[in-house]
Amino acid sequence: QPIEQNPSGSCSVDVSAVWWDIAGFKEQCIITACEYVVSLWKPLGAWQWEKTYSWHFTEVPVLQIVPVPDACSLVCVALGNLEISEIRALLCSSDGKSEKQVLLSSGNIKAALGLSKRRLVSSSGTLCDQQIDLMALAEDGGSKEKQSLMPPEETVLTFAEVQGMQEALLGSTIMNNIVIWNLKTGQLLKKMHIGDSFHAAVCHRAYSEMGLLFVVLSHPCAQETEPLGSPVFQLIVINPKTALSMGVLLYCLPQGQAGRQVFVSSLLNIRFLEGDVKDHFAAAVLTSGTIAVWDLLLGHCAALLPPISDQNWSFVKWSGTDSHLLAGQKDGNIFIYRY
Amino acid sequence: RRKRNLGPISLNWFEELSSEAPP
Repeated sequence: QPIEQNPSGSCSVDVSAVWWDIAGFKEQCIITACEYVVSLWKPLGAWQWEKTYSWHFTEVPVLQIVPVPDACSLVCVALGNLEISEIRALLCSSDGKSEKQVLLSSGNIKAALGLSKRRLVSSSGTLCDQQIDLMALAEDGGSKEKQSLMPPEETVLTFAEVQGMQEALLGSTIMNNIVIWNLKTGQLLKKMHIGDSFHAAVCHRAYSEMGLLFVVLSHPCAQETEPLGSPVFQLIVINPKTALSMGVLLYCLPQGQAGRQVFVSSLLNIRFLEGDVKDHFAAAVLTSGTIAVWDLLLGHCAALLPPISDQNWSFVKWSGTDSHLLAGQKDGNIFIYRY
Repeated sequence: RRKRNLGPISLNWFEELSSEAPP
């Protein structure tokens, strides 16, 4: 169901799902982001939604929503032009009557990820003064504790939690390495090279099983080197003890879609990659305007959503609160699919 | 065979790497 027509003419940039306390009830809400406004929509039932809160930004536009898993009535946003220059926490006053925003960090921020236990990790600065910060978020949205993680000697582009291991964090770097930190001690545990075919890969999800680390990666740009066409996502396995790795599965487009999968992205701005992974499903927006969904266990493309009403899809997210797929168009229309 | 290609595996890799890495 379309939940918003955007009369301002500014582009819709992101969507996310969040739990929010509204009049004493914890509701599963939708957060939408346009360039200068972030809105919270509460469910009214029967697929009707009502805009409940809006946070306005006047100087710097919104680049992406940074959801904080486990957090209720709190969401973060990254603001900036080409690069992230600010991360802000968005919340409400204690009486629920007005919106609040708190500046969490500013600077030349490369990547940010919300983690379990109300934490946020970000990488900022350039190569020689790169800083990796882990923040615990207080009830009022501010930073309660700040801890530095040991930076690798190369730029960190993306982060991913290791499922089931709250103290482990992965990062992908510009030099095709996966790094792993111990969040409790801040130690950089290992740097693992994953081969040159993974240039500027985005690290989406990871889990550890039988002493091995399984990592789902995606490629910010298509590469026509594979005989089956360019893989959009890839599952690799790494032995963290030896740093040896190998590919397990490639997730390619079905026949007939090949050659049209170059993402809305560039090597310099890989966070604009429009792909998302949750549990064993991955979704991505293709430049054709179609959304493709893969079953990561079965290894095949499970669904294709063609553009609707002549409007291409421009972003896609899994709802972290259930198994819904949130698909957005530039004009502000958000569609929710039950998968 | 695949596991052998990746070298010796440890179920406690996280704890072991944490004790080996510089503080």
